[in-house]
Amino acid sequence: DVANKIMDFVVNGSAKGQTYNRLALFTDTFGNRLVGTQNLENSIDFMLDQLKKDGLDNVHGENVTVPNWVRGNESAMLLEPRRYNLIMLGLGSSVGTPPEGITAEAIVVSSFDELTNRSSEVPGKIVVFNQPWVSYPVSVAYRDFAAVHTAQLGGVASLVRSIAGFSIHSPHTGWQDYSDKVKKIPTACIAVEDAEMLARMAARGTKIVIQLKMQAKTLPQSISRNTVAEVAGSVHPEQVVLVSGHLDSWDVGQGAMDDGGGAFISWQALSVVRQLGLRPKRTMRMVMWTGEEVGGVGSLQYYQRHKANASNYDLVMESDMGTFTPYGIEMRGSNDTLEILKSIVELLGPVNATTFRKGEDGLDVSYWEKDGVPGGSLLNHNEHYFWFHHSDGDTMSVQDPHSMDLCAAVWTVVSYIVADLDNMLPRN
Amino acid sequence: KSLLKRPNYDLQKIKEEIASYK
Repeated sequence: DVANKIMDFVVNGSAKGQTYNRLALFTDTFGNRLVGTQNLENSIDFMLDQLKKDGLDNVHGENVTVPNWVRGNESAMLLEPRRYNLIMLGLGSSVGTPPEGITAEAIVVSSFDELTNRSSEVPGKIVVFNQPWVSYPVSVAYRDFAAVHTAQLGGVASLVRSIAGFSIHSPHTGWQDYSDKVKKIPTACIAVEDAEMLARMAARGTKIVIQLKMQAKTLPQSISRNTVAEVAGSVHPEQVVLVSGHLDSWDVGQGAMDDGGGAFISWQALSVVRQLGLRPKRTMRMVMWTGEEVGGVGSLQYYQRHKANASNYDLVMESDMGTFTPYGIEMRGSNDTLEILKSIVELLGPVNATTFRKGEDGLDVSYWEKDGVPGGSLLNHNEHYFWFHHSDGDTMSVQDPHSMDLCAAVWTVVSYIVADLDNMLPRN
Repeated sequence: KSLLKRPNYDLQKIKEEIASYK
């Protein structure tokens, strides 16, 4: 009854509250952890030390070349029709403004289509995007490409309504993408409330003038590290079940939800197996990725380094969509693999997480799909995830100790049993 | 590099193996 033993140990036993407490110590000590900062590297050193003290095997860092974008001071001052400091956050990779800022009249649009239809109005203007919230995958296109679309039509800067379904006047940052063929212009997110206010002003025909100042700059690339630890397999140590989350975060909030929770339930999966004295037949490997927030560069470079051994990767799992109350697992793989994993998820009745869904996995483990490696992620009640995502609200107060225990139980049972089965999961 | 392919595995047997973890 190993599955029940694991769940009881995590939820009711001496590991109760351990995941939350470990994450709280980590985030309270280091705060947010943007790639390129010494603080992130200090937090990785701390983790390597903690993982060794936890008795895990093969604890080490693996170097990753990462972008080094620095925010600097920034502001967006509404000058007309009244002076008002718009609540904003520059977007990752954005260029800065000249020291005196960019002062220009603004137009407000609600979609890329509207921008195209009003292209004659764009030259020399700051474009404000007040796109409605649809869903993250849909709405995030505005954060990603507002600058490119604006610059293509001669705009001088873009301000994007934060990609969030709910707001208490909080700006949300995130990465954005330039095109090599289009002039790079400054771009930032503004609070939902401010985007809506500007849209109301524009609808009334009111002239809007904004002064945008951003000191953002991109420094030469630097070196960060993926953080790796293992429970070595007893029979097939070369074969790997990988669990993961990312350790880097944005430079606002504390990165407790995104993705401290995912990183620390992954540590807990290995830690619980070690604490219970279990030894699966194949190796359980935990990776805390670096550089996820700037485009998944840590996981991509890990894949490039290890893909020659893809035939030995049994399952890759990532948690990067919250560690709220879990209800199951989402998996990608062959039909027979899904059947097998569904049987494992059925063991999760004691933590009420028996939902099994065929679906997508996360960015950081997606690279393995082309090699046929099954992938998976955690299903949890993350309906409010984007309330906090990439904002100052991403703190330990979002996390709940019991929910994190339940997530850790799910993560441990699934990864341990797959690692301990007599055979690897079948592939197409 | 060719990947593992196991055409001869017994799915029912694997399910019974998993049930033993309960």
